[in-house]
Amino acid sequence: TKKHFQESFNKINELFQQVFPQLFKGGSAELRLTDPENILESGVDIVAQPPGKRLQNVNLLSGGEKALTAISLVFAIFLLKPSPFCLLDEVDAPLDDANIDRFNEMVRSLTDRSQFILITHNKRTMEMADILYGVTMEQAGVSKMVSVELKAAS
Amino acid sequence: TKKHFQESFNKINELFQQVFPQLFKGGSAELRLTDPENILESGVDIVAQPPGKRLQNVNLLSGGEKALTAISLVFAIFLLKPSPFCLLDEVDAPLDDANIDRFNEMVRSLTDRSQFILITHNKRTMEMADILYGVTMEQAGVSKMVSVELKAAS
Amino acid sequence: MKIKRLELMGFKSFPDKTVLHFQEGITGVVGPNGCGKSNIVDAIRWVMGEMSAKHLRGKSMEDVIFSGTTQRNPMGMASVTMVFSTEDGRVPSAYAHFSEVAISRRLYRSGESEYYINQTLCRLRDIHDLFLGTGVGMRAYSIIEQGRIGQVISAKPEERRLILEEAA
Amino acid sequence: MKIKRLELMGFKSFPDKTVLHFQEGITGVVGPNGCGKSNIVDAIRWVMGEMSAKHLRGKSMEDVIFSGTTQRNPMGMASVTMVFSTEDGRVPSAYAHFSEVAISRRLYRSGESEYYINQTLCRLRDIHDLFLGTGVGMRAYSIIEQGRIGQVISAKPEERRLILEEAA
Ligand SMILES: Nc1ncnc2c1ncn2[C@@H]1O[C@H](COP(=O)(O)OP(=O)(O)OP(=O)(O)O)[C@@H](O)[C@H]1O
Ligand SMILES: Nc1ncnc2c1ncn2[C@@H]1O[C@H](COP(=O)(O)OP(=O)(O)OP(=O)(O)O)[C@@H](O)[C@H]1O
Ligand SMILES: [Mg+2]
Ligand SMILES: [Mg+2]
Repeated sequence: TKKHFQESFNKINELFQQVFPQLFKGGSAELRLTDPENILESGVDIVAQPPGKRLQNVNLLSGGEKALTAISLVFAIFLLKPSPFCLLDEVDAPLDDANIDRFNEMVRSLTDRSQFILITHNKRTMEMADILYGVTMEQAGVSKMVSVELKAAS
Repeated sequence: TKKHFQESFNKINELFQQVFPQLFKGGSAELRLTDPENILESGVDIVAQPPGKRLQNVNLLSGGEKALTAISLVFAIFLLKPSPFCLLDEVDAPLDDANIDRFNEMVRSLTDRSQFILITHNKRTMEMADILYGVTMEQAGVSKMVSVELKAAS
Repeated sequence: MKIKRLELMGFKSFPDKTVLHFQEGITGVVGPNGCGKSNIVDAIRWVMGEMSAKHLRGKSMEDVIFSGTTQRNPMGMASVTMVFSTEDGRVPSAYAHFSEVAISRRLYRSGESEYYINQTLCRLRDIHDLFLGTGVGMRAYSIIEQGRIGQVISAKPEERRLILEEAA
Repeated sequence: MKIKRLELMGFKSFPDKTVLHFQEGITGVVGPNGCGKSNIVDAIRWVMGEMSAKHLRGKSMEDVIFSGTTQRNPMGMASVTMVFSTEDGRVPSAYAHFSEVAISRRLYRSGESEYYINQTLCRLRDIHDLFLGTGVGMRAYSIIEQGRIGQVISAKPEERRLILEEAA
């Protein structure tokens, strides 16, 4: 319904405007309806401004900035209506160390709402996990879950 | 011309069949014309089989396997007709440590033919470079080349 | 409904029965390229009712059945089971007296499919209804597949709207 | 023609004149997200004659001119120069007596463009011809942009053929 989408859109937009500066350590971003007169069919645009930079076409952002902007939006939607679990497959691949740390801290803060499963090649993300499942192929082409390391109380 | 493309295709295919097992430490791959009867218009398919696995639709390969297969093809084309420089922007992002090492060793072996510029966030790739240019933004939004570290003779 | 565990057999690169226990907090899944991590994501999508082979990187749904290696023969069936706990009480009344709800999906090379809830044969639609009722459904923002995060940015405004609608 | 150096001014996030010296062997370019590494790749494509703003992540070509920050005003012009050495002798006879060949491209906010070879105004076509003649042209396989390596795999067979044709 028209009212329903408008309400969700506004709430998600509000959350997005809070999450973005947390992940970017500043800056601002918001969602905009392409056709505010036509709520039932309008598309949704993203405007984003990393700290100190000017508001520009979101396509001019760097690979890492685009990924972090997308993650901000995904987390904003998630905050409105958490799913019982969240599976993120290598979303940290384009991020630098500082951004990976902020991303992982935010995942930690969301774990009161949901279980998070992060597939990663990144050592910092691995350090943030409570438990690590290792997948290997001792026999070529045959997957095996082999190591389950519990995070040592630190 | 028909003959010209056929010759290049065959040479690139031969090189691709050699490069793939070097990067994958085994396995095999080849290019196939979708329409061998019609050389002037035929498309080019890729079949790839990482070591020990069966030949499957290349889309079933993992993210890292797809990237490494693509890199194998790019290097094969490059070996046929090297350009004076080769710019690779974060192609190592989806690769695990072992694959990154093999990728960097192959880049090293190609430097007799060309200058290579690798943009990366990966420490292992950085260690392979002869010189490192650091780009920073001390002033938000203003890029500056700041550090040029020469590889210490090791 | 919290997820307790996932069981795979004959699914993609997991020929032998494999059990993955879900924990509270953050679970990291690691391993070399091609070892099977993203296949686990595919298994979760599949048991939750994914009907498009393309979304599982395949050409046809048969591609999810273990197709063998140079040392092992292909298998005839893929099976995935996802087990939920009902302790939080957020479960359809039909299952309220169970401590666990297990959803299973099987696919045979013949093309035949089977669906189970707590080991009882059911229709795919019963699984969809169960997920709908509990809000555990597969939403675009609860599973971000490898390489897909950028699509939130590059998507057309109309496509992006669809992602928001799933939370509305 | 080996590349000796690249000079940027007013191009994307490089308002102040910046010189990048090209070395033999492997040059690594590093830095945090958004600091300007891929913008260097865009500068190289642009000075070699890229005519599509989309391939430079922009909506219009004006997007390559430094558009300012919260602390600095936009600039009125973008300029990139690429300098080649002619020592390997592989250079068109017209330039054989030079020790260097410098290619420059400028764009003004008015939309006016200028092209130079060794500080002499020329047409874009002269730059294309120079590159064609020396085989230094921008080939699909000599510049792999961020996120693009996967396209070799996901491309249609006809599109993949085009990449091979560039080396034929
Ligand atoms: N039906 C099948 N039978 C056997 N093996 C399969 C089947 N489907 C896919 N595979 C194999 O699974 C492997 C891919 O696994 P997956 O995508 O999970 O890797 P990954 O661990 O995510 O790797 P990466 O780190 O590179 O993303 C491929 O090598 C593919 O050949
Ligand atoms: N015309 C312009 N004026 C000012 N800044 C610009 C302009 N065009 C792009 N930028 C800025 O340049 C930045 C992107 O730089 P670039 O893509 O080179 O980053 P990067 O170092 O490759 O980062 P990553 O590691 O995330 O890929 C963006 O923040 C963008 O806003
Ligand atoms: Mg994967
Ligand atoms: Mg970049």
